[in-house]
Amino acid sequence: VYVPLPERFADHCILDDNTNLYDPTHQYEVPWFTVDLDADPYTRFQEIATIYKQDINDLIQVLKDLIVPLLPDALGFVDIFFGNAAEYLPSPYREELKGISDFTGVPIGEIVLYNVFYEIFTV
Amino acid sequence: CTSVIAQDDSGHLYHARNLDFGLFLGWNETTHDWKISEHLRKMVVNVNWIKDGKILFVSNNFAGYVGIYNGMKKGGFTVTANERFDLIGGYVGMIRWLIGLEPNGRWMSWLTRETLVEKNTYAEAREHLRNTPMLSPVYYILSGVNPYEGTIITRTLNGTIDNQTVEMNPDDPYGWYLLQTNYDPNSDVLFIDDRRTPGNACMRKLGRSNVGFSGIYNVLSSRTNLNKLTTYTVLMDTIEGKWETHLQACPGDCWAW
Repeated sequence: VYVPLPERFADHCILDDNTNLYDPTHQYEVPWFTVDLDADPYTRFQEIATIYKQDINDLIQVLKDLIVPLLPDALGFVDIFFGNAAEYLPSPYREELKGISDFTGVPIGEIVLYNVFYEIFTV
Repeated sequence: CTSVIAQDDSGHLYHARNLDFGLFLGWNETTHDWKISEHLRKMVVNVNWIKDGKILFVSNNFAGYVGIYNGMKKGGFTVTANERFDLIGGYVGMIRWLIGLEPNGRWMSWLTRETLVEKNTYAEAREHLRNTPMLSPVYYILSGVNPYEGTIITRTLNGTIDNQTVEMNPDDPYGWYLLQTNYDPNSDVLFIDDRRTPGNACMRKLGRSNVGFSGIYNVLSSRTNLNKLTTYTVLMDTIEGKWETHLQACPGDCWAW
């Protein structure tokens, strides 16, 4: 059954309106950081992890709030399974993730999960 | 996600993408937005990656994420990675890696980063992204600095699907651009998730003569390439070394993906 979308949801090329939404000054809403590949991998992401500590914790909490009602034991599994997997990740990623875990206070298994979420999501 | 490589009348290449993420990961009934997408928008950062005291390449990342979805090596190449869904998906690669069958398989976003660290040209990057064993399927969208240096590499865990890999084509009237969403380039898209058709229509409306940051940004700000999953648009010009990340959202009446 074909159900047409309401007009307000339909595809729309804004060029049809002679509209220009591009404003180069909006790029400055996104901050710049430096990651030094010559630095100790453990501390490379210290600045970003420290500044965004609360946001990273909040993001992980959103995932927990989704998962726990469905799979009450999942968090224990994540902490053990991905926590153990962290030991076998290649360098320098292993050390970088350990650093982020320590600087944010998020368990290493949950930081690993966040960083390999793409691989899980591709099904 | 939607990635675009396009060149203007002089052959100057631009590369851009919308990053969409958070489907089915919680719905905020107050803001009418995906919960994960909402959070990710607050965590977007640009990164200068330094080696020997110089900028080796630039990328943008979500804070706390060490892999790379989008990167630019000035004067060399730009790359974006779009999610490719497959039954033989990343979880298979993870299991194979965990039990030791794929000890050298690369995690998707780490292969992108490795390419930006180690490779310097479009040809080198193309070869590396096509042939390195990895742990999940993906589309790599790669552009260089010379006219028509643009390709969509359709990856499986162990190789590239050649008949689903496309290049910019001077013999095609629309070969001045490539647009990739989350479906194999030579296959039909899922009808409830068709961002390819409106994207192509808008690119053709834009026309080659109007290609640039402004024109491509407006294409990527059009529904349904812009939707409630979209977190940012990144615009890249590796010839000039220009990189802009713009936060995106689609409030109000907007398709959920």
